[in-house]
Amino acid sequence: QQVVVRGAALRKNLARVVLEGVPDAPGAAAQVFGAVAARGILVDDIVQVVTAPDAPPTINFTIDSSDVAEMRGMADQIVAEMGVRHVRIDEDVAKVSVVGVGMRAHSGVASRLFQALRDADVNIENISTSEIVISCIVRRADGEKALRTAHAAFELQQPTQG
Amino acid sequence: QQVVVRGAALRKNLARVVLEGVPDAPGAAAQVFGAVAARGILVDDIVQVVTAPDAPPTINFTIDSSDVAEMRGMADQIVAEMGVRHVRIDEDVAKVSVVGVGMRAHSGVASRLFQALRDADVNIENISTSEIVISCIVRRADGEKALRTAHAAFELQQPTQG
Ligand SMILES: C[C@@H](O)[C@H](N)C(=O)O
Ligand SMILES: C[C@@H](O)[C@H](N)C(=O)O
Repeated sequence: QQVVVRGAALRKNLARVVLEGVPDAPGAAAQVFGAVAARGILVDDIVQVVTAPDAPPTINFTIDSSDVAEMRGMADQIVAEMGVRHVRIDEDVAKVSVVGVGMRAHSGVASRLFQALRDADVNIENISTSEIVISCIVRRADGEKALRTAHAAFELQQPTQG
Repeated sequence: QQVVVRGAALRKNLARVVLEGVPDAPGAAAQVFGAVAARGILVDDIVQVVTAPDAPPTINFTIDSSDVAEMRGMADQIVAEMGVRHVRIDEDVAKVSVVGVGMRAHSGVASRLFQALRDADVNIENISTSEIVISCIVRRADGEKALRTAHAAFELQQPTQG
């Protein structure tokens, strides 16, 4: 399948929420995201990884900047009632995404974006990929540079901001 | 935007690779995924989260079962030459995905899938979401049950396997 990278985008009006130490049992994710959805907070880019064996998992997700106060308001409840060890919210982030089709079959696309960010001396804090989109969270101050770099790496024309 | 969940799918011929303790500096991800791409290993679902402050990040990704031997063959090089603390490969996994449009705006879709997996007593090991797809990695033995549960939760018709 031919890889077609269609565009790159930058989003800066977002914040990253880190749920450190989520109970690793059926229902924990349902409880947290059920409560977040019930508050009307829009959630994007939920990522959970497996770390060291027996270490409770950490989940990251992004929210709109306009929902940060609401999210801060529920952090204590998530810790007290849902067994999550710690909730951290970081607004100093930006998300750079590359959008295309058929990307899964080409791990080269992801590594090309990572190489471009390295060449621009931009540190990657989060990664999330699927067949359609590759997203990286970086420091907010690096956002524009990361977008320009992604455009150059894939020889794209118009920068888009969101 | 109206949420339309189009379908659910199960993939069992995959393995999860855990890169524990990846150097948190520009270039580390580029080095690892450049080397993996150079070996012709197709990579999907790359996820990196931020855990505790100052803890080196962990990256997870999935590969095709047919690439497991090749991936095992390069684990020592990734540790010795790229500063990654540990590489673990787990084949006892399955990926259940829900595919739709306009999902970002509705964190309710993700929490509905998480609730369904809880009700089926299925533990979620990885999560990765975007506007188009929500994927969860579960134990391979839970794969079919997770797929049936996802179909029931979104009132979908045909199960699809991959
Ligand atoms: C951590 C969280 O994903 C948990 N394993 C669950 O299934 O809900
Ligand atoms: C961990 C890895 O993502 C690193 N921060 C990088 O930029 O490559």
